[in-house]
Amino acid sequence: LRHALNDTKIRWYPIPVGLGIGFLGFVQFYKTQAREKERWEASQEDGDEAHPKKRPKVRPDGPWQVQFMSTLPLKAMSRLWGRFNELTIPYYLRVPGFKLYSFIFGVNLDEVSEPDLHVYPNLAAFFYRTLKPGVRPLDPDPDALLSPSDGRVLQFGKIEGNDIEQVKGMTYTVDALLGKNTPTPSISGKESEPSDGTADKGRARAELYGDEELIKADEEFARVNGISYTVPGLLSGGPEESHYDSARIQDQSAVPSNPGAVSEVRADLALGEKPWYSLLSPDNKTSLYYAVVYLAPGDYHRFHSPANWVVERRRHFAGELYSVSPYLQRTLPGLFTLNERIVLLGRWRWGFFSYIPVGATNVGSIKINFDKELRTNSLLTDTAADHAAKEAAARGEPYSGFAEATYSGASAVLGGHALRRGEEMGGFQLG
Amino acid sequence: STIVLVFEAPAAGQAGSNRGFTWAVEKGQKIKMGQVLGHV
Repeated sequence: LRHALNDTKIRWYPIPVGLGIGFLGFVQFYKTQAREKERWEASQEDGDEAHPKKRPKVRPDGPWQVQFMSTLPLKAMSRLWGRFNELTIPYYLRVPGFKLYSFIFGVNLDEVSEPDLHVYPNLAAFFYRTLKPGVRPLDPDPDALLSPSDGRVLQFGKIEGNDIEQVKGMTYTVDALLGKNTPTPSISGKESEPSDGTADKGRARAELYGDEELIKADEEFARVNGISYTVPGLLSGGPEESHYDSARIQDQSAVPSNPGAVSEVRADLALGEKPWYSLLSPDNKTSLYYAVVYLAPGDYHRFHSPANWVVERRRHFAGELYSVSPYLQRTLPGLFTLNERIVLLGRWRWGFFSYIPVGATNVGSIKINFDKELRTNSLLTDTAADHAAKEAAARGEPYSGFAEATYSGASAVLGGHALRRGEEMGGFQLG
Repeated sequence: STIVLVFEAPAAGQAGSNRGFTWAVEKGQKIKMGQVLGHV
């Protein structure tokens, strides 16, 4: 044995990267399981019913591929994939690496704002690249609804009733997608004067939604996020065309109006009295429409506002992270109600407007520029969801599956955060 | 990744109104940010 130990020549062999990744994934999975088991045992001792293990794990139905995917630790894989893509690429490998990625996924490097690809330290930074100014001109028609991003239009149509029936292979209810109920307003107390004293509430709202005389009185009535808005500009339509009449505005006392913080995360969820469709117009002159845009891996992954609108609240569904490829969209019914997603709820000049970026395993994080508190695809998200489940269970209320925040603090007058047509709202980040 | 828009717009063909939302895309069509999805 001594002879063998001393005289044997040592030879080094490279380990395949995939093996390394597999090993790290296994270690992460093992740790997560051990932690879950530990917590579950602790909860057994003190009889804690609301443990996540008790929370029914959503089991998607579908073919064996889907069942197989539902057993995988997709979140851990997504975080691992994110970590992997944040590893700094050696300086001289960056240009060939990104060019190879662009060749495989069809990225148009002529449009990328940064000509020197060395600037991008890793794939995550390259993935979240910006474009040269002017390469995405906005359609000049003010009445047009613009595409929020690059991609492929997978589905679009009119919503009849609660089900989106025109969607082959993708049947889901709007309630499941947007979350049916909303918590009682987190900002308590009566309506108060806007602290900046720009206008009294009734007058300002009338200006916002189309009271011609008042508008003439004061063209520039709101300064939101440092940008001054005029009503016609904000809603891109003549006041006489606006959909709301001021009388209707007056009775919206339920709309939270206390400036408060820019956004306030309420992890505890209670059945409230204001479902999302309370934002719909009471008259039947309008209909609900929907469109689904799929972003392929090579597409520009920042998304923009398709119209002038005011986002009032945001619902974050922690959800799972399945792929959102067209194949899985066809095979997994209700995919979007399973995935991690952010539901932005608000209004535009024609009534209700919602914008739902949906995450996926390979692209886990959703970033919203004006919502600094939002964390997606992170352990924090899971912890918040567990916490919310416990609190709701402690109050004997069902867990409705999302954490909500309101943006009423952004502008006391508009009751939300104003977005302009074409304005960048955020994006999808790797991991 | 995917973005879903759910929104309210004037229904096409309403009596007494020349406004109505119409789509300007085809299913499966490639689209760029800023291009038209539909018109009111």
